[in-house]
Amino acid sequence: TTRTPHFLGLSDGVGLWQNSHYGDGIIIGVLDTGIWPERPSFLDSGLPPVPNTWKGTCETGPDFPASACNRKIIGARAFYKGYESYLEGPIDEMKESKSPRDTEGHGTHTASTAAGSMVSNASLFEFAYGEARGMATNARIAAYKICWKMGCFDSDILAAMDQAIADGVDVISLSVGATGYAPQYDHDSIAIGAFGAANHGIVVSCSAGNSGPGPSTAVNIAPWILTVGASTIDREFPADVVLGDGRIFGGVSLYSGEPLGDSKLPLVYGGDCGDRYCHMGSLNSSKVEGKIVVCDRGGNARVEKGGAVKLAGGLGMILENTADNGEELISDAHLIPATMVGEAAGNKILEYIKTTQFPTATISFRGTVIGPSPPAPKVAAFSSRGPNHLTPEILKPDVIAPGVNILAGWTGAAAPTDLDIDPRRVDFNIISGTSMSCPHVSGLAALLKKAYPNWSPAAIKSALMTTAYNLDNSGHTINDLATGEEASPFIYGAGHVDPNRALNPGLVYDIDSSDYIAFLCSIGYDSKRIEVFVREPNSSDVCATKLATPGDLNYPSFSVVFNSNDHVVKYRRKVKNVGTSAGAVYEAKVNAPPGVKISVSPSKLEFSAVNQTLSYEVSFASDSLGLSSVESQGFGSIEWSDGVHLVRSPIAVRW
Amino acid sequence: SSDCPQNFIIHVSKSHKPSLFSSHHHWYSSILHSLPPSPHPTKLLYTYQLSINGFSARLTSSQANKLKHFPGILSVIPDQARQIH
Repeated sequence: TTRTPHFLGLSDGVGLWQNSHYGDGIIIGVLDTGIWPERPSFLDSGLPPVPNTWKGTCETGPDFPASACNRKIIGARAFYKGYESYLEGPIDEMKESKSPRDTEGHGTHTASTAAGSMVSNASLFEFAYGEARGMATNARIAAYKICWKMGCFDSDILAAMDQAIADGVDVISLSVGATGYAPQYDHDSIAIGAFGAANHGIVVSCSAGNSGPGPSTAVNIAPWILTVGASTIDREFPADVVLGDGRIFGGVSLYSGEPLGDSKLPLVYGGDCGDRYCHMGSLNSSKVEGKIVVCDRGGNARVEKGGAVKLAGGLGMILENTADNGEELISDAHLIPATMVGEAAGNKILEYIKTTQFPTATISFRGTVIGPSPPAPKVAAFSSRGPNHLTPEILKPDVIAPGVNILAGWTGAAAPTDLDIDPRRVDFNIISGTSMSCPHVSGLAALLKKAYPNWSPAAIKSALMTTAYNLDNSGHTINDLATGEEASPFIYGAGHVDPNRALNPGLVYDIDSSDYIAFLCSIGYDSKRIEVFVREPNSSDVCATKLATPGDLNYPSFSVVFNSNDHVVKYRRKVKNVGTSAGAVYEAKVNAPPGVKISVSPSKLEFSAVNQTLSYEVSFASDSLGLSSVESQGFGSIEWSDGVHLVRSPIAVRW
Repeated sequence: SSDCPQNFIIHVSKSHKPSLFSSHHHWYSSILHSLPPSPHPTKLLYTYQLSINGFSARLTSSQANKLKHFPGILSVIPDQARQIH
């Protein structure tokens, strides 16, 4: 990726990159649509031999020779038995490859984001130009192809997880998830498989989903999974709409052909020309020819709308968001001069068309713009959110990371727009999704794993969470693109990852599998339901160490639910001193949500040894103000500091 | 329909494998062979040992229900399709 390493503060010769040797020796298993190995992001120049912990293989096929693997792509396999069983027949190899080759693009993008090699002069049609590299430049990639045209089947995902564990991966990156609400943990194969992987010391980093901005939309929310939401960086691709009356509305575009020029063209609304969504073949040529057409978002692919306008003789397209998407702008590599504007601008442009006898417009393309305005990061409207639909006492998502307009490697088999009408092929593509934020965090987890080989997956997750930030680069609380208002921990979790701070978290909240079993007991799972996790029929005493409440799981964040019976909620935590000072003394600072009194006991933790663990208890007491609300929420934090480290846990409270 | 075959994930107790089977794979194959016959042949898709303990198979719903009562079978869950994000 270009720009995101800089935005994350990663820099050569210092911090996490230096201290982790760029992830050398760490293996990231990317479970996705496969990989396009010829991309420059997968060159292995300068990499030492394959780690001796690697036990996997490179599956070959007619379109995937042994030479496809090297010291960067050290393994590649494809899993399709579940898919073919679903199809009730073999895969049509004219349409998709049974080898690990990625004919979709998604897997090449995520793999190169996590651990791509450094590539100079990377861009998509000169957009996002720069030096592209994955987060863990020296980590190795094992590609497990589990996604096919009709989806990614649990049976294949579990087979890939099984193989990845056997092969010796350190991190699993999974930008895939359920549609709709998250299934119960014991019915969620990703959750169950991730539990098995975590038991083998593997960090499992997953995308939270793109079902935002509605509440409780996050998936992959088991507490042993690192759940990642998506946010913007300080880079945009502006393409402004200039109306005949001189008004200018900001939009975004990756259109790279001939510009429209300064002279204005007649402007029409697709809804007045046959189809507000501008489906292919549905626009009336006599009304569209030689004009710019405004199309509503939704109904068909965004870039396809431009194709429909072109087919009808139109010269340009303005894609306007409806209320469903608000002000979230997605940059697309349009085939004709086109831009996307937010709902507010779209409404004003439509009003202009309605009230003007001869409405005109043009589009001004401004290329790649990097800078502090608008502030970044902002949470993407599409990023799935909490509260946790399964266990409200566990805050999800865990963190946010760059996931909007991310440039990374792409397949040679499909266009950057993924449309059949688009003949272009590119080395790099710019796309958005929590799929893109997940591998950023997977790469960071790989770096931490290298820096601290003995840390558990939970400790690595804790380091990333307790060092995350929630202020943007203008010093204000991170904004939510869905509303234009401040986002909250239900939206960004602990906040935006800060890798260099994660290198030195001071304290970590560690968890092992027995804690997770105690957690499952606390949410009412009986021994029968826990069997799939422990893999044996349970005796009734499996819950002998049941937590008093699921909120007692030693999680690095706090989510509190008050109801009419519970005015006071108490959670316990244990923190391990992973700093270098044996005699570290940490003091607690509480930022309580309105309507809540919080006490921390003890409020001072005096360590006497490195790796010593100390406990504390937090009491959350709701006052009558909070209880008077029918349903409301509030946010705060608990910060432990020894004067050097700041170990911050977000608090989310619901009544 | 109970006769319509689909994929299932079957979670199995690690320790229940009878000693006469040389491997879990053989045990799972034997389990599938012992199910009531169906117009659609059962098919063992994968054997899992590390991510979960068990296997996946193509079965009818009635066979899946039957399977739930076999010794050592912990859970039978329909295979679901997920989507890239």
